[in-house]
Amino acid sequence: MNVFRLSGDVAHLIAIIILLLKIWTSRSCAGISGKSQILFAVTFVARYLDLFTNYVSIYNSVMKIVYLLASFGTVYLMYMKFKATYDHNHDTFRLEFLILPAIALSLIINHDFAVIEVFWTFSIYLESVAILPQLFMVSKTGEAESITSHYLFALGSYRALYIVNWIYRYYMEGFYDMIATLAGIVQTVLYCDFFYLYITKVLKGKKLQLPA
Amino acid sequence: ILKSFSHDEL
Repeated sequence: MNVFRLSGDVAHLIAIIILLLKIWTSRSCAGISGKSQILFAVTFVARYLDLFTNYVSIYNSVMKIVYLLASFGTVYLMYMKFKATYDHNHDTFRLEFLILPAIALSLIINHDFAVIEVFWTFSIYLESVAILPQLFMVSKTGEAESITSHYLFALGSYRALYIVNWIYRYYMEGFYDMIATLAGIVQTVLYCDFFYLYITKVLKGKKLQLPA
Repeated sequence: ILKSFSHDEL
């Protein structure tokens, strides 16, 4: 554990909490892609199948459970409790375009062709593209509420911090995981355009609005 | 593959 990894985890947690609070306090999930949230829930389930077989630390186990519960809570709020506010007309990204390639790739490129390992790999590939339905939704409507952009910024920061963590671990521990790193870089790159808009607009008090 | 997988990250 290093400071970059910890900051990344905290940024991830903050992102998840921002989203839950936004939905809970506004009693609405307008502007949020339910499809991205389903993908994140699937990601956590596939990755944390090792919750009971691979003990790392109390910290790891607790965080895994928190991420799982929070992602299921978000999906529940969107598809059950505040279903009426869910903007499904704009949430039209086809999930099979992400899930099927992630399944195929995890069967071909993995560290070990074993069930738990393939699920872990699938979760890594799926997470790297899970935000696409949300970014697609923002581009479709041409704007995002500032709270939604704070959520995306926290989520993107988590990925960027993990890259710094991997660089640190490579030099300090000789540790690297090619699959996690390459997928992580892909995932972070997807946020770059958004980061640019966030810094040039949202931080200056403007609404995140895409150029027409 | 030098250092392989030991999934200790989240």
